[in-house]
Amino acid sequence: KELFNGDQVLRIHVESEDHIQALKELEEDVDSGLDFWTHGFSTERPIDIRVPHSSLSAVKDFLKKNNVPFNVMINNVQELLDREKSEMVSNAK
Amino acid sequence: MERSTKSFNFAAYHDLETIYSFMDTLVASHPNLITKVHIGNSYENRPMYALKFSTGGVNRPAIWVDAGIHSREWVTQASAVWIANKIASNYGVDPSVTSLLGQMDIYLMIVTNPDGYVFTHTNNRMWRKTRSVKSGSSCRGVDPNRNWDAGFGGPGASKDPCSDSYHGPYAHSEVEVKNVVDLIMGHGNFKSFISVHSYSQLLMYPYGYTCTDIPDMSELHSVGTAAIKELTSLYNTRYQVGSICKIIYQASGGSIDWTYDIGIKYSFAFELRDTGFYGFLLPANQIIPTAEETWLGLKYIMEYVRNHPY
Repeated sequence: KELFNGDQVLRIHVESEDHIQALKELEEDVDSGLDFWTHGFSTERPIDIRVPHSSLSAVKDFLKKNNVPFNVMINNVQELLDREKSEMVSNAK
Repeated sequence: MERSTKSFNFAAYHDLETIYSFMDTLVASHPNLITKVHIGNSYENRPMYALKFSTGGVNRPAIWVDAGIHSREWVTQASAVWIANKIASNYGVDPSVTSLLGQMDIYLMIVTNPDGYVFTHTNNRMWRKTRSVKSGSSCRGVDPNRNWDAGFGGPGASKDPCSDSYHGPYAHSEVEVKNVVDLIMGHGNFKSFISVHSYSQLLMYPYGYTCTDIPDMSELHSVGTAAIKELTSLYNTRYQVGSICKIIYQASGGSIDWTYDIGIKYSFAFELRDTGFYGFLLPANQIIPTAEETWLGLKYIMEYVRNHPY
């Protein structure tokens, strides 16, 4: 079973064409294992990306370097999954 | 033990077996209204079922609703379970539902990507695609909402089998997509096709594969806006209405573009709520509120379709 310990979901607020270009670069970097929860880049809506723990610091550094504003929306994905799982087990009972 | 939908917990996420068992119970409780249509099997040979709500007649005009084509969007399958029960229990009680089913059939597919759904329960909660194997690649699965014959392989879909938006080797390569295509084509009298996704709170109409406006844009925009007004009236959940290309991004190979292009005018895609910043991990206590508000929007579209034959 795949675990998501330490994975975070970052909410990115795109404000300019430069930010969009930076995100396109990120999207093309398949080795980082980024999981885009929302698709398409625009200044109209935020973009949510699940970032594996192993890529976190590199991705955050990249965003900071390119002045792309973001915040951590989910601090640890696995914690939410564990909660969901235990709720399901309890409901099944 | 006597089976009853009254004891079913709609405020919980369930595995495929439980959902399929619920469908059997629902059919058994409403034998004159609902039949379970086996539309084919998935890549891993799981049966795919649509619930057909019909009060009789031959090849009546019909409305299609599907949920869960992206397997990790669990609130869609859960909402569809609630909606199936709502349609069944409201027939003969709510004049609008009764009148609708007096004239039209509704097909509701609760789990459109059963292999993916099982995989989200057993191996990877974040799985979105089908589970088909591609020769020459170690990555599995195709994004079933990039696999329809509508601008197939164009912008907004990936040719990389490892990508979450991989369009597949050719249009309708995924048996899950092909099964729905065959049913829609074989039936020939669908007037509306509504695909239910989750995330971002949107109601969209074609196109996604091009940013060109559809000929019916003005009508579909006004239907969508009115539907969202109904939806919002319950919990004030904020939605946006527009074409896929204009309000999200260009995405080719999507289901509602294909249905619109074959003549099903009232083609829409919902993206359900994420009011609490949980994404695909929406807490189970939000299932019923999500389903309730979605039902209001859905019902508006269905009523409009009934009142505007073409």
